Amino acid sequence: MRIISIANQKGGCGKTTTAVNLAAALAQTGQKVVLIDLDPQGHATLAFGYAPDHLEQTIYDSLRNPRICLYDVIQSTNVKGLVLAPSNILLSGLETDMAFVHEREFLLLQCLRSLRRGYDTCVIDCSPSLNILTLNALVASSDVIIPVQTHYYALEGLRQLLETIDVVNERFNPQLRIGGVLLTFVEDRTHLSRDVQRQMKDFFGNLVFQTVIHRNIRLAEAPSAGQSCITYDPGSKGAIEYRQLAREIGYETRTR
Amino acid sequence: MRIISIANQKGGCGKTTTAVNLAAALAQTGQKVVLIDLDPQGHATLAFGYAPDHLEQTIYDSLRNPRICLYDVIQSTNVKGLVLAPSNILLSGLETDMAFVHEREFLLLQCLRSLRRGYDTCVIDCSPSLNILTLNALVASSDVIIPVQTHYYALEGLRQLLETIDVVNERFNPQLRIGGVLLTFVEDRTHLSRDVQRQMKDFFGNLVFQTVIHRNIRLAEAPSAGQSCITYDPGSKGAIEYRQLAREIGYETRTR
Ligand SMILES: Nc1ncnc2c1ncn2[C@@H]1O[C@H](COP(=O)(O)OP(=O)(O)OP(=O)(O)O)[C@@H](O)[C@H]1O
Ligand SMILES: Nc1ncnc2c1ncn2[C@@H]1O[C@H](COP(=O)(O)OP(=O)(O)OP(=O)(O)O)[C@@H](O)[C@H]1O
Ligand SMILES: [Mg+2]
Ligand SMILES: [Mg+2]
Repeated sequence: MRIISIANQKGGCGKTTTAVNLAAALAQTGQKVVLIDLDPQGHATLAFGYAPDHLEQTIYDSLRNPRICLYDVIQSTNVKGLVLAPSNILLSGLETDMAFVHEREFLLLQCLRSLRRGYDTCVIDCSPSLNILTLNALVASSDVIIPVQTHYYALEGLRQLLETIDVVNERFNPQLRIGGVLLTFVEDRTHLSRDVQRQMKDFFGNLVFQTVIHRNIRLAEAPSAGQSCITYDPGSKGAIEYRQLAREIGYETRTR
Repeated sequence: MRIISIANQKGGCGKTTTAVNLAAALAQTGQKVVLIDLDPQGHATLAFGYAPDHLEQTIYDSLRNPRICLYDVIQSTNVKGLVLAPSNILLSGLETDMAFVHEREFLLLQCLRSLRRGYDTCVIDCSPSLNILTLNALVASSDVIIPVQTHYYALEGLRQLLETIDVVNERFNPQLRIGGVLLTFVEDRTHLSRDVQRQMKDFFGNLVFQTVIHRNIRLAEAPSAGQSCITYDPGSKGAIEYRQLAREIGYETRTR
């Protein structure tokens, strides 16, 4: 099973939108996919129409209690081949609950062990921070996809994120590699967006995906209908570009 | 001194842009203003052209060590009457450093005590989470301004934020009140933006500021020039709207 984290501590760069639509697009290619919502905000959970506060069990239960496996908390979605491990605000308690637990960085990895047989790909939506939850995601992952908004503030935090990925790679998970950098909210008409795109390509080289995601209002509308954009408006630019991304990550391996 | 936190755990809703431009607009009305960057990302610090990693001292030093007062870490800005207490990634260490310190929620309040004489207003930029740093900001504040992007995900987290504000109000800071809800990234032409605006007004009533901030590329460009939009492009819609906000908060007290 390929495990892909969608991570960047910069808020609002398109992590949830990427996790939800990439997972749906991968399922539509025939893969069996599990989407894990590892953000206490529960936005990937909302995106499929679930009310985070009304769920009996979430990923939090499975992380805290090894006897509750992921199969017990998984919910279906309207996309064939895609299931969701939901979250809600209780997940934010993990940091304090597990403060003294030995090997707390490996909790998610242990959860995923029980899932390996039934799924091709696991996509993990992370919260806007480099805390114990995001650390768990990176420790469990084979790849990390970094969404970057084509704005000025987006450039600053990347060095910090790359350092964190290097540390995880050295100390916890030698398999972890950068799946790629995804440019989001791209606007062809503005200087700023073009400038930042150029700087990203200079800095990251061919780690930057060929596919870019343009600003597209249908991506922001889809969650209010409880669907990914892939099914909400399959002909929209947002759906087309995320299907393109699913194809691009399908076969390529990228080198630094 | 009036102390205003700009807080919302939703990432990318315009916290830093609001903190930077509101602080600059208030200073231009003749007030003496201090902007505190309480986000380890250091974006409010970047916004005024400082490189977070090259700073000798930041707000972190003053929070950790009571003998280092805020006056020691303050930097000037290009706006007359506005100074900045900068931050960088070291600030993210506060959570672990101070885990066992008694009354760790009051560290910022103690820092600000030494500052009271010289300033009219203090504006605090918060990170996208409800952690010990944001708690410190709320405990120290007289008002909290909540920027809300007019998108679907933005609605969900507000209940959580209001609950947190209520808890802070009851247990730590009876003066804390909601200064107002600021609608950001408003786009008059889209249904989504209009729908969310209506829902916000239904839910919050007159807590929603009359002033709304439209999507305006000059707001996103200004940080790359190391300036607030107020001085980068004073005639832009973004600058006009933030000056309008400064006037609106100048005299009104809002009731729930
Ligand atoms: N390409 C796009 N075009 C237009 N709107 C978008 C696009 N991508 C995301 N959005 C919208 O922008 C907002 C921010 O995106 P999203 O919530 O996915 O970011 P995030 O990184 O997950 O945020 P957080 O840091 O809070 O987790 C959302 O309201 C989303 O619907
Ligand atoms: N009204 C606006 N119009 C256009 N761009 C904007 C506007 N407000 C903010 N921006 C840009 O959108 C991005 C997100 O805004 P900002 O960084 O201020 O949000 P934030 O809430 O502080 O994010 P974080 O959660 O990471 O702290 C930034 O690149 C900023 O320059
Ligand atoms: Mg998200
Ligand atoms: Mg910010």
